[in-house]
Amino acid sequence: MGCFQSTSRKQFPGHEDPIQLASQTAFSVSEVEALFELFKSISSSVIDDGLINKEELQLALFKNRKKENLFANRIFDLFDAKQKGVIDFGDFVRALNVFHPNAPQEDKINFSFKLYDLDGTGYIERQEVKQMLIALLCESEMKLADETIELILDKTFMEADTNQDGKIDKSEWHNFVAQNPSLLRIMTLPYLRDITTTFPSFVFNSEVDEIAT
Amino acid sequence: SAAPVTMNAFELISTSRGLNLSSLFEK
Repeated sequence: MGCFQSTSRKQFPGHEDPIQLASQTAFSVSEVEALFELFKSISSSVIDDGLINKEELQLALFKNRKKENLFANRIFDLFDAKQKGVIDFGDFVRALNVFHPNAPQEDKINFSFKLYDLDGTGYIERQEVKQMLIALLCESEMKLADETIELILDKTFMEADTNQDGKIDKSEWHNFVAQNPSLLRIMTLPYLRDITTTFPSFVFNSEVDEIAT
Repeated sequence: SAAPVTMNAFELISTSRGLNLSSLFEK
């Protein structure tokens, strides 16, 4: 491997060493290289600057760049770990690592908590959950009476907010997902186990000696 | 419809396509 020297890396600011990234994540070096193929295709879809901006992530998720979406924005904010307004390759790999089937459950629980704690207060509050429910209804063009939304919120907080203080803290979230494991289903991407066959072209671009894997 | 009340809010929210990152892998 490594027969062809890639010339594209210079266009990717913040492109981190695949060996380094593999050592920090559940991915092998080959898998990090395969993820680079995915990263390249997403990061060049609107502006070919080697970074993923919000519009490019929207486009990759919805195949439609015009569709503003609360949840896609939230995912973007969490992937943009350095809060630069763009996702570089290192951010991308480290965030996707949480979604790896072998990633620690604890990381998945913490990530999902942050995802739903829209205002970053350290609690998932009722008005945040209501905001997300309304966003979901708009997205799916479903209509529910406000009364029904309030009933869903009552039921949710009855079950999750065990100390009944009106907000869900991290330990309550921990217990709630333990009782409702299906809530973490979105936190695992089976594709990540098989990434080298999904994006096989990395083989031709690899700069890494197989021996390093 | 009374059906959604039997679900908790997070089960509903987690059906959003914006949270479904598997779309990233669809070419």
